[in-house]
Amino acid sequence: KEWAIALHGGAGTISQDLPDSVKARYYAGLEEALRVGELVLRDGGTALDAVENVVNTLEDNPLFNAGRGAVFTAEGRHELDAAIMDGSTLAAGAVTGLTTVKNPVSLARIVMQESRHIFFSGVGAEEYADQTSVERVDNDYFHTQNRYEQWQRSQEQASAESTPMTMEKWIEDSKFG
Amino acid sequence: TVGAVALDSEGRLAAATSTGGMTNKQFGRVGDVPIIGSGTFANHVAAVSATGWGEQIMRNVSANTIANHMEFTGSSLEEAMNFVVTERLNPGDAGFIGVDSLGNISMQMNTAGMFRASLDADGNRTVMIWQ
Repeated sequence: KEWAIALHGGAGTISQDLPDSVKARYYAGLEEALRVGELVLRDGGTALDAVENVVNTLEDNPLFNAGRGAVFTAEGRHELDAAIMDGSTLAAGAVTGLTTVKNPVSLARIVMQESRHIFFSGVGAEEYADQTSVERVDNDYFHTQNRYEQWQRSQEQASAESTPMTMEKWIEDSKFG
Repeated sequence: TVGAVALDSEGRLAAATSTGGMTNKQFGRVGDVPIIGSGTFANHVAAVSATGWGEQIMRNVSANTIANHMEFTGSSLEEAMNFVVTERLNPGDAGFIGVDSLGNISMQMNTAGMFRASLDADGNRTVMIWQ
């Protein structure tokens, strides 16, 4: 085939009882991202541009757990991770623990293409971002009401548990991407 | 978590993944997404992006294992991804999307669902959430 693209918006326990209106929003989000990738590849664009643009679209969609719409940490903030890899050169870039970069995958691509390194974390990743032109936002930008309520329920459940061991077990039971 | 994999008209493969992690994650916890070879990997054989239980995906170096399985055993992308999903990981652990150098696409998971979509130059289009 001349070109091909696939994308995902997370996996886990997804209730089939979702209201039709909610299902429609998810399908529309997937279709929108797929269209972005199609336009890049159909016009002869690179696979790297396609995957970055598609992931940017999903990061900007509050339905998905990345960028705007990211889940809350135990501290009630948002910490974002991303990576990108070019199969033709084995070049790779990755960032973790970002708090103010609007589209983490774009910073990962800059790390890959413009630095001598592969992986920046936390404060260092934010400092590296300061040296680039990536768009920055307040951490609150990533906040969505749905994720906030999900986090509040998690906090309530966690505080209801009596020992550290049972709290850890509860967290393990809820690990999904 | 979100991700994308692509093959372009010059035969180049690429993979990208981005995530907010897991709800209520502890200070400094990092999952598979930014770990090259675990949640994100691309070479001349295949491009793969993962989503799911990060620790399990990391323990199995999952994305790289799919590409290596293809390269070292001659298996197809579908077969290699199925090997990781069914023989390396446990039910409920993860989902993957992948594309190989011929433009074959595979999207598999052992979770109840995975938001996913794909398209190729021949017009084969998929948009799915559940099995």
